[in-house]
Amino acid sequence: ALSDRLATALRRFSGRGRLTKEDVEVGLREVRVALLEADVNFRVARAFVDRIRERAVGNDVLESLTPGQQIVKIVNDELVALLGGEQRKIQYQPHPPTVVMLVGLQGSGKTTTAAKLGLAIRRDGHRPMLVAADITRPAAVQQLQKLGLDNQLLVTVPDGKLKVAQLCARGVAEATRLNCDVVILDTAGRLQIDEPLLDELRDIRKATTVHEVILAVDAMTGQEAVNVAKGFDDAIHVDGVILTKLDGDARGGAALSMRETIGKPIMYCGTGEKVSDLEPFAPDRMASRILG
Amino acid sequence: LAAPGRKLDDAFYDDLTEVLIAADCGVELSERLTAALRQRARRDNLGDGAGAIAALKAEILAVMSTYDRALDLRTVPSVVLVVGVNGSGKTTTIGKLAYRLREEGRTSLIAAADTYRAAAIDQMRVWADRAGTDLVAHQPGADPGAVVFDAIQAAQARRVDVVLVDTAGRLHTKVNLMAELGKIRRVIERLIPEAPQEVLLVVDATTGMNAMRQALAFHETTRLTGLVITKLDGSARGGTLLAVEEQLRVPVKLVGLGEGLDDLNLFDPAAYLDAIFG
Ligand SMILES: Nc1nc2c(ncn2[C@@H]2O[C@H](COP(=O)(O)OP(=O)(O)OP(=O)(O)O)[C@@H](O)[C@H]2O)c(=O)[nH]1
Ligand SMILES: Nc1nc2c(ncn2[C@@H]2O[C@H](COP(=O)(O)OP(=O)(O)OP(=O)(O)O)[C@@H](O)[C@H]2O)c(=O)[nH]1
Ligand SMILES: [Mg+2]
Ligand SMILES: [Mg+2]
Repeated sequence: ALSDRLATALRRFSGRGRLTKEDVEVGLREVRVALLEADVNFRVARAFVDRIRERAVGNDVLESLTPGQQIVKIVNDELVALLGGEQRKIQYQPHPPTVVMLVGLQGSGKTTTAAKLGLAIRRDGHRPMLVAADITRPAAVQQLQKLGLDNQLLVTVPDGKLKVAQLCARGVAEATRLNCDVVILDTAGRLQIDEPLLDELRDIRKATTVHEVILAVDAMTGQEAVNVAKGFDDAIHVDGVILTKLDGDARGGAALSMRETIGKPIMYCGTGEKVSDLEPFAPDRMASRILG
Repeated sequence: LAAPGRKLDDAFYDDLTEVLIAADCGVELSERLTAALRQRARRDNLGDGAGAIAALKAEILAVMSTYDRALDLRTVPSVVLVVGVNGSGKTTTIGKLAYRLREEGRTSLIAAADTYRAAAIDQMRVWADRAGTDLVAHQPGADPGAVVFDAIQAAQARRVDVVLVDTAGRLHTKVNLMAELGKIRRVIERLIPEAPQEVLLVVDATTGMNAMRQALAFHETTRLTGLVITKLDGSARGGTLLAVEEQLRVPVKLVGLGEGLDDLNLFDPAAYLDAIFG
């Protein structure tokens, strides 16, 4: 853990009573390494250390009997502040339906998360409709249908011969017809470097009003989390992030990387394969997870 | 980095470490490779950036070429067990592999042993049809071991060359799911003592340091014979594979380069290093 590494790193200075700024630099290097090992992007890690440097060379660290612990506290405070901020759930529109679009890389957990969101929204007293908008992945539509069936969630499967944008518009129309007030569009996984597929998302936004774009990101994502988040945000504007598979042991540094890069809130955490495994994001828990 | 005439100064070595870290090679390996190159540059007078990067690639390649990266499919039937965490690309990889085997003149049959996830069997069925191979499946919720048992018996009866076993995604931290995997392996072993000839861990190229933890855990539960790195058509470089190969001595055998039937290649270490170093 970071506290142990700092204790070891700073031990050689412990004889002299007070640390110097150069000594603290040794500790800051340990912080940077710890963040990198937690999958925080290397540029974000460097910027983070630059940010905390001023506090870290303050007297309460230099004169502390346990400077390592002081630095850990500074790091933790800063992480919580950066990760937290605006706590955010789905914002329901005054004129329904609220249309939510789930996007992200292949296999990031969108389809499962669509069902999870549907369940949470229904428990919130609303009437969700899931739209099976992935017509490329084999049996993607059946996957969403099965999740809907098992959890009493409405799933609409618009005509697969339509283009995806038209299909989504049809889905929203169908949801409105059935008096649903929230529509969740489950889209196909795609690379943020695939321009034609980013265009497909842009076309969806042109064909039907989308109020919330949520980016699903796997918690084990490494350095590329920055490029992935930027790619989707620059292309179609992302409103929030859902971090999936947090029931594993990935440190989740991608959370900090994305928060720092696109500045959007992490709304929920996927914590398992069941449709009930969705929790609101907790910045303090994420901070201690990243610190390890 | 590899520019001709580029000076081998501190900025060069800092940039090298950054390139490696950005590729998900991890801090430890990135700093170790950089430090070693620094020493070697002095000792062997590597000249400029071009010379240094060429030397680094050659050195890494020397180690990587000691592996046999071919699939061991000598026995009939050979069993290939495909494992990995959720969403890494197992089902798609099996479809591609079945197609590749067919192109090479080998028959295969697929065991749809993910009996858990919604529409997993349907998904595997579509891929089996695309690849022109047979599928052995039970109903959702069935015992995966029973599906594997039936598939291997069918392969033996029909004299099929290869059995490809699709398993449910599972996080390596879930003790009961890893135990289930051990059970599946034992079903295979009891039917054919030398099987499974291949146990492939499928890893998403976008995975960071967790890839090592996945590899260690899966290797402990069911001794891996190879890795498949998927989604290398994206921006991620999958640099964790270098540390995993080094530590486990399990080679990357295949790479996924897209979502089509044809998007599976044999792993080419030289091409891979070129992609990392530009
Ligand atoms: N353990 C765990 N597994 C999850 C979680 N979320 C999703 N999964 C699993 O991850 C795998 C991929 O999930 P999908 O919902 O198919 O992902 P997707 O983004 O829709 O995939 P594509 O449509 O192919 O891009 C499945 O095995 C899911 O059960 C989670 O929070 N925890
Ligand atoms: N771009 C790209 N996408 C891939 C590649 N391999 C798989 N995928 C996609 O990744 C997603 C997940 O693939 P699956 O084959 O369902 O993954 P899985 O490991 O079987 O998933 P679970 O069974 O749910 O654990 C699908 O959308 C695939 O099309 C690849 O090499 N490149
Ligand atoms: Mg999906
Ligand atoms: Mg699968």
